[in-house]
Amino acid sequence: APSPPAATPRTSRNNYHLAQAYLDKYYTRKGGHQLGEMAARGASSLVKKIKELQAFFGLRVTGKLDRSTMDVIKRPRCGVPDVAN
Amino acid sequence: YRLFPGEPKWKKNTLTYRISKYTPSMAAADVDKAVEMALQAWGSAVPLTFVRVTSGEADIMISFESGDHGDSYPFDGPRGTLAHAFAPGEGLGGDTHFDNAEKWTMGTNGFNLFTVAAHEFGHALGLAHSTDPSALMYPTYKYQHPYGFHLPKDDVKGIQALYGPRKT
Repeated sequence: APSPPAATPRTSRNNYHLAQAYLDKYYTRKGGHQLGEMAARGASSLVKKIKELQAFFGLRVTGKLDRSTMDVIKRPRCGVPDVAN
Repeated sequence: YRLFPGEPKWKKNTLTYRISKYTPSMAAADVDKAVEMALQAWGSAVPLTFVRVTSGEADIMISFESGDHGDSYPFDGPRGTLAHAFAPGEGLGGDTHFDNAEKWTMGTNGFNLFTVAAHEFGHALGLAHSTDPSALMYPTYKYQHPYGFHLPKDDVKGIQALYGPRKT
Protein backbone atom coordinates (compact mmCIF):
# COMPACT_ATOMS: atom_id res chain seq x y z
CA ALA A 1 0.00 0.00 0.00
CA PRO A 2 1.26 3.54 -0.64
CA SER A 3 2.67 5.26 2.40
CA PRO A 4 0.94 8.46 3.56
CA PRO A 5 2.52 11.71 2.38
CA ALA A 6 5.29 13.00 4.62
CA ALA A 7 3.32 16.13 5.45
CA THR A 8 0.40 14.25 7.01
CA PRO A 9 1.38 14.42 10.70
CA ARG A 10 2.07 18.15 10.59
CA THR A 11 -1.12 18.76 8.59
CA SER A 12 -3.25 16.85 11.03
CA ARG A 13 -1.62 18.64 13.98
CA ASN A 14 -2.33 21.98 12.30
CA ASN A 15 -5.90 20.91 11.63
CA TYR A 16 -6.32 19.88 15.25
CA HIS A 17 -5.15 23.28 16.54
CA LEU A 18 -7.23 25.12 13.98
CA ALA A 19 -10.31 23.07 14.88
CA GLN A 20 -9.78 23.49 18.61
CA ALA A 21 -9.57 27.27 18.29
CA TYR A 22 -12.65 27.30 16.03
CA LEU A 23 -14.71 25.13 18.35
CA ASP A 24 -13.68 27.12 21.42
CA LYS A 25 -14.82 30.26 19.65
CA TYR A 26 -18.08 29.16 18.07
CA TYR A 27 -19.17 26.03 19.95
CA THR A 28 -18.58 26.84 23.61
CA ARG A 29 -21.48 27.77 25.82
CA LYS A 30 -20.45 30.48 28.26
CA GLY A 31 -21.57 30.24 31.87
CA GLY A 32 -20.08 26.84 32.67
CA HIS A 33 -20.43 23.29 31.42
CA GLN A 34 -23.17 20.93 32.44
CA LEU A 35 -22.32 18.48 35.21
CA GLY A 36 -22.12 15.51 32.86
CA GLU A 37 -19.79 17.42 30.62
CA MET A 38 -17.44 18.31 33.49
CA ALA A 39 -16.32 14.69 33.71
CA ALA A 40 -15.90 14.34 30.00
CA ARG A 41 -13.48 17.15 29.26
CA GLY A 42 -10.57 16.96 26.86
CA ALA A 43 -10.76 14.74 23.83
CA SER A 44 -14.34 13.58 24.28
CA SER A 45 -15.46 17.17 24.72
CA LEU A 46 -13.72 18.04 21.47
CA VAL A 47 -15.43 15.13 19.71
CA LYS A 48 -18.77 16.29 21.07
CA LYS A 49 -18.19 19.77 19.70
CA ILE A 50 -17.06 18.41 16.33
CA LYS A 51 -20.31 16.43 16.18
CA GLU A 52 -22.27 19.53 17.08
CA LEU A 53 -20.55 21.46 14.28
CA GLN A 54 -21.15 18.66 11.80
CA ALA A 55 -24.84 18.50 12.73
CA PHE A 56 -25.19 22.29 12.44
CA PHE A 57 -23.68 22.36 8.97
CA GLY A 58 -25.53 19.28 7.77
CA LEU A 59 -22.38 17.17 7.43
CA ARG A 60 -22.04 13.47 8.19
CA VAL A 61 -21.74 13.30 11.97
CA THR A 62 -18.54 11.36 12.64
CA GLY A 63 -16.84 13.34 15.40
CA LYS A 64 -13.72 13.30 13.22
CA LEU A 65 -11.88 16.14 11.53
CA ASP A 66 -12.54 14.86 8.04
CA ARG A 67 -12.07 16.91 4.90
CA SER A 68 -15.61 18.31 4.73
CA THR A 69 -15.41 19.41 8.37
CA MET A 70 -12.06 21.12 7.80
CA ASP A 71 -13.48 22.82 4.70
CA VAL A 72 -16.18 24.40 6.87
CA ILE A 73 -13.67 25.39 9.55
CA LYS A 74 -11.50 27.18 6.98
CA ARG A 75 -14.34 29.25 5.50
CA PRO A 76 -14.55 32.97 6.33
CA ARG A 77 -17.53 33.55 8.60
CA CYS A 78 -19.44 35.63 11.11
CA GLY A 79 -17.96 35.90 14.61
CA VAL A 80 -21.21 35.19 16.43
CA PRO A 81 -21.14 31.66 17.97
CA ASP A 82 -23.36 28.98 16.44
CA VAL A 83 -24.43 27.66 19.81
CA ALA A 84 -26.45 29.90 22.05
CA ASN A 85 -24.78 31.86 24.81
CA TYR B 1 -34.00 29.92 11.45
CA ARG B 2 -33.00 30.35 15.06
CA LEU B 3 -33.58 33.06 17.63
CA PHE B 4 -31.32 33.97 20.53
CA PRO B 5 -32.21 32.55 23.97
CA GLY B 6 -34.88 34.72 25.57
CA GLU B 7 -35.78 35.96 22.08
CA PRO B 8 -34.51 39.53 22.53
CA LYS B 9 -36.06 42.05 20.12
CA TRP B 10 -36.46 45.79 19.79
CA LYS B 11 -39.52 47.15 21.55
CA LYS B 12 -39.92 50.04 19.12
CA ASN B 13 -40.43 50.24 15.38
CA THR B 14 -38.07 53.07 14.54
CA LEU B 15 -34.41 52.31 15.10
CA THR B 16 -31.51 54.69 14.74
CA TYR B 17 -28.14 53.73 13.31
CA ARG B 18 -24.82 55.51 13.12
CA ILE B 19 -21.61 54.66 11.30
CA SER B 20 -19.01 55.83 13.77
CA LYS B 21 -15.80 54.47 12.19
CA TYR B 22 -15.16 53.86 8.50
CA THR B 23 -12.70 51.58 6.72
CA PRO B 24 -9.87 52.78 4.49
CA SER B 25 -10.64 50.00 2.01
CA MET B 26 -13.86 51.59 0.74
CA ALA B 27 -15.17 55.06 -0.02
CA ALA B 28 -17.33 56.37 2.81
CA ALA B 29 -20.23 56.93 0.42
CA ASP B 30 -20.09 53.26 -0.62
CA VAL B 31 -20.10 52.16 3.02
CA ASP B 32 -23.15 54.38 3.63
CA LYS B 33 -24.90 52.84 0.64
CA ALA B 34 -24.09 49.24 1.57
CA VAL B 35 -25.32 49.78 5.13
CA GLU B 36 -28.51 51.49 4.01
CA MET B 37 -29.30 48.71 1.52
CA ALA B 38 -28.54 46.01 4.08
CA LEU B 39 -30.91 47.53 6.64
CA GLN B 40 -33.55 48.02 3.97
CA ALA B 41 -33.37 44.31 3.13
CA TRP B 42 -34.81 43.64 6.58
CA GLY B 43 -37.05 46.68 6.65
CA SER B 44 -38.85 45.44 3.56
CA ALA B 45 -40.03 42.34 5.44
CA VAL B 46 -41.05 43.75 8.81
CA PRO B 47 -42.55 47.00 10.17
CA LEU B 48 -39.21 48.49 11.15
CA THR B 49 -37.86 51.85 9.99
CA PHE B 50 -34.20 52.79 10.15
CA VAL B 51 -33.13 56.37 10.66
CA ARG B 52 -29.52 57.42 10.23
CA VAL B 53 -27.94 59.74 12.78
CA THR B 54 -24.47 61.24 12.60
CA SER B 55 -23.81 62.00 16.25
CA GLY B 56 -24.57 60.64 19.69
CA GLU B 57 -25.59 57.12 20.62
CA ALA B 58 -27.72 55.21 18.13
CA ASP B 59 -29.52 51.90 18.67
CA ILE B 60 -27.23 50.26 16.13
CA MET B 61 -23.69 51.64 16.33
CA ILE B 62 -21.66 50.52 13.31
CA SER B 63 -17.88 50.58 13.15
CA PHE B 64 -14.84 49.02 11.53
CA GLU B 65 -12.49 47.75 14.22
CA SER B 66 -9.08 46.10 14.40
CA GLY B 67 -7.94 43.26 16.66
CA ASP B 68 -8.92 43.70 20.29
CA HIS B 69 -11.44 46.51 20.31
CA GLY B 70 -12.84 46.36 23.83
CA ASP B 71 -15.86 44.08 23.60
CA SER B 72 -14.18 40.75 24.53
CA TYR B 73 -14.49 39.50 20.96
CA PRO B 74 -11.20 40.49 19.27
CA PHE B 75 -10.87 40.26 15.51
CA ASP B 76 -8.31 37.90 14.02
CA GLY B 77 -6.84 39.69 11.01
CA PRO B 78 -7.56 38.83 7.37
CA ARG B 79 -10.19 36.11 6.68
CA GLY B 80 -11.44 33.97 9.58
CA THR B 81 -13.94 36.15 11.42
CA LEU B 82 -15.28 38.96 9.24
CA ALA B 83 -17.66 40.76 11.57
CA HIS B 84 -19.97 40.34 14.54
CA ALA B 85 -23.05 41.96 16.01
CA PHE B 86 -24.86 41.98 19.33
CA ALA B 87 -28.48 40.99 19.87
CA PRO B 88 -31.05 43.75 20.60
CA GLY B 89 -30.63 45.49 23.94
CA GLU B 90 -29.21 48.47 25.74
CA GLY B 91 -25.54 49.48 25.51
CA LEU B 92 -23.69 47.14 23.16
CA GLY B 93 -27.02 45.63 22.07
CA GLY B 94 -27.49 45.95 18.31
CA ASP B 95 -23.94 47.20 17.78
CA THR B 96 -22.25 45.86 14.68
CA HIS B 97 -18.50 45.62 14.14
CA PHE B 98 -16.60 44.79 10.95
CA ASP B 99 -13.01 43.57 10.91
CA ASN B 100 -10.93 46.40 9.50
CA ALA B 101 -8.26 43.90 8.43
CA GLU B 102 -10.52 42.55 5.68
CA LYS B 103 -10.60 43.94 2.18
CA TRP B 104 -14.13 45.33 1.95
CA THR B 105 -15.78 45.99 -1.37
CA MET B 106 -19.07 46.79 -3.07
CA GLY B 107 -18.34 44.07 -5.62
CA THR B 108 -16.62 40.69 -5.55
CA ASN B 109 -12.94 41.64 -5.25
CA GLY B 110 -12.81 41.15 -1.50
CA PHE B 111 -15.61 40.68 1.01
CA ASN B 112 -18.82 42.29 -0.12
CA LEU B 113 -19.88 44.72 2.59
CA PHE B 114 -23.59 44.54 1.75
CA THR B 115 -23.52 40.74 2.14
CA VAL B 116 -21.82 40.80 5.52
CA ALA B 117 -23.75 43.84 6.81
CA ALA B 118 -27.11 42.30 5.91
CA HIS B 119 -26.15 39.15 7.82
CA GLU B 120 -24.93 41.09 10.86
CA PHE B 121 -28.02 43.27 10.99
CA GLY B 122 -30.01 40.05 11.24
CA HIS B 123 -28.22 39.48 14.56
CA ALA B 124 -28.72 43.11 15.57
CA LEU B 125 -32.46 42.59 15.07
CA GLY B 126 -32.58 39.31 17.01
CA LEU B 127 -31.80 36.41 14.68
CA ALA B 128 -29.18 33.80 15.57
CA HIS B 129 -27.45 31.61 12.97
CA SER B 130 -29.61 29.48 10.75
CA THR B 131 -28.80 25.91 9.76
CA ASP B 132 -30.38 26.48 6.34
CA PRO B 133 -27.53 26.86 3.80
CA SER B 134 -29.69 29.09 1.62
CA ALA B 135 -30.38 31.54 4.46
CA LEU B 136 -28.67 34.88 4.82
CA MET B 137 -28.20 33.97 8.49
CA TYR B 138 -26.07 30.90 7.66
CA PRO B 139 -22.76 31.51 9.47
CA THR B 140 -20.32 31.31 6.55
CA TYR B 141 -19.72 33.95 3.90
CA LYS B 142 -21.52 33.63 0.59
CA TYR B 143 -21.62 36.59 -1.77
CA GLN B 144 -25.06 38.15 -2.27
CA HIS B 145 -25.65 40.54 -5.12
CA PRO B 146 -26.79 43.80 -3.50
CA TYR B 147 -29.02 45.03 -6.29
CA GLY B 148 -32.36 43.26 -6.51
CA PHE B 149 -31.61 41.29 -3.35
CA HIS B 150 -34.57 39.66 -1.60
CA LEU B 151 -34.37 38.04 1.81
CA PRO B 152 -34.43 34.25 1.56
CA LYS B 153 -37.60 32.59 2.90
CA ASP B 154 -35.96 31.25 6.03
CA ASP B 155 -34.85 34.73 7.05
CA VAL B 156 -38.27 36.24 6.31
CA LYS B 157 -39.88 33.61 8.53
CA GLY B 158 -37.38 34.31 11.29
CA ILE B 159 -37.63 38.08 11.31
CA GLN B 160 -41.42 38.01 10.99
CA ALA B 161 -41.61 35.64 13.96
CA LEU B 162 -40.14 38.52 15.97
CA TYR B 163 -41.73 41.61 14.44
CA GLY B 164 -44.63 40.42 12.31
CA PRO B 165 -45.02 41.13 8.61
CA ARG B 166 -44.79 44.59 7.08
CA LYS B 167 -48.25 45.77 6.05
CA THR B 168 -48.27 46.80 2.42
